[in-house]
Parts: sequence; C-alpha cells; structure tokens
Amino acid sequence: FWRTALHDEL
Amino acid sequence: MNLFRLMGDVSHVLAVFILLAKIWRTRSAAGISGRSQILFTIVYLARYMDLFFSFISLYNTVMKLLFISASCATVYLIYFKFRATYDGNHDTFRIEFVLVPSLLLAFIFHYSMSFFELAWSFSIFLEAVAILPQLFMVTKTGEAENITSHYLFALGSYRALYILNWIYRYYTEGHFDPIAVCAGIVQTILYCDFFYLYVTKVLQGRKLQVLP
Repeated sequence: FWRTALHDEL
Repeated sequence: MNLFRLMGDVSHVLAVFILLAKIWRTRSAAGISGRSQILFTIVYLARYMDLFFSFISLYNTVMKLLFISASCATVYLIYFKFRATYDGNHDTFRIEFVLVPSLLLAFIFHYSMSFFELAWSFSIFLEAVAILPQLFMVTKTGEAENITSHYLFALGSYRALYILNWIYRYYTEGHFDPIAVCAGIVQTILYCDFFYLYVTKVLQGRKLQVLP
C-alpha cells in the first residue's frame, strides 16, 4: 500500500 | 499536484520533445549522446514497471507511457535511423561508471528489499547521473548547438522544480522521500555549471562554448 502512496511522482 | 510539480513535469516533457523534434527535423543526431539516452531509457523502464500493478492517476499513466516511448524512439533515431550522423567518436563516457554505483546505492538505500523497490531506487540514482555522458560530450567537443542547450536547460529545470515541489509537499502534507530528494539535489547540482553557461551565453544570443 505505501509503495503507491510513496511513489506518486514521476 | 502542485504548481511546482506541474511546471517540473511540463519542463520534462518539453525537454523530451525538444530533443526528439531536433533529431527528427534536422535528420541528425550530431552532438547528442546516445549513451545518455540509453541511460534515460533504462531509468524509465526500471522506474515505470509499476505501470502494470499500480494505478495512481490517468495523468501518471499517460506520462509514464510517454517517457518510455519517447526515450525508446530517441534511442532508435540515434542508433538506427540517423546512425550515420551520430557522433560516436565523441560519445565515449563509460556508462558502467554510473550503472554499477547506481546499482550498489540501490542495494544500500531502498524502501524495501523487493525487486520493484530496488528497481525504483536504482532508477532514481541512475537518473541523477544519466546526463553525464551528454555533459562529457559537450565538454569534449567544446560546444553545444542552441537546441541541445535548450534541451539540457529544460531537462535540468525539471528536477530543480521538483525540489521546490518537495519543499512544498513537506510543509503542506508532511511528505518526505529522502532517496528522491538526495538524488534530486545531486542531479540539479550537476546542471549548475551548465545553467550558468546557458544564462551567460545562450540567452545572450551566443553559442554555448566550453573553454578548455
């Protein structure tokens, strides 16, 4: 879950 | 999404298209480091593997696909379609000097010991130094065409704008990504010398030339 939360930038 | 990040992304997209358009319209890859472009392709492929399992927004997905396809197209133009114009003799930076350290750093600094996280960290570290072959080439030939300079300026501005975005996000949402921030700062510092030359030469209407 936190992976997508963390890597929301390009 | 905030204004800094949007401007950063716009700058990034602009850089990618300036380069593609330059090569396409002049039918030439002269002065462009194919090695840097290969490194950027590796960066995008390693980082955006999450396309297959995590959806953030349509914006994110479109941008990721755009960066992957544009970088692959650039590499194709340099090494295949306009290969005859590619200045390989001056593109001699050893890419293992950035690939190996980036990989090692990824094994030391990552958010979890999973394949995709390691690939993500690796891509962040590699992006920070992926421009070195291009900067090395400019130093070696002693000059850069104006369009190439605009490309480098837009590409450098992108991470600088991201730093402002990270500061903004830290204060507004408490978001802090130490790996991206550290690598982003290093990345921006690498462009500082170029930024100086760009402002003092290219913007004054002169060609970018590096003194020996």
